[in-house]
Amino acid sequence: SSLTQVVHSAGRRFIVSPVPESRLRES
Amino acid sequence: AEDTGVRVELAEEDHGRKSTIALRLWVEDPKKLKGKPKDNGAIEFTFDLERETPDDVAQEMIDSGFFHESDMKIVAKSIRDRVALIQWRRERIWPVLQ
Repeated sequence: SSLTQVVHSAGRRFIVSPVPESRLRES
Repeated sequence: AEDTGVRVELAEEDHGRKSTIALRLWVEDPKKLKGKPKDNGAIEFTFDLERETPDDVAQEMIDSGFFHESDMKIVAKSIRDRVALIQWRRERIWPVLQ
């Protein structure tokens, strides 16, 4: 799976990963 | 908690001992947001229950381009609701540790 890491200038790290289809609400 | 269209959950099991917890946030219903979120990813981050506020994190997510500025309140509220639930649960399950 692909992970993206974003570090804010204040130092907090955000790690972004794909949301499993089962966790997404159907519209 | 109110359905904000933004889901926040614990990203790890909470044992009530650490002030810093790992959370995961994702958009369940983009129609509830004013701006377009960056993508469909789940954003994992740590949050210090004693030193930080949900508004701090929401602002940093906006600064980082995940959400539009106009969605600051909805993102902050989603985090705040989850944090309140975690704190409430900690006080009930591990009152001695608090």
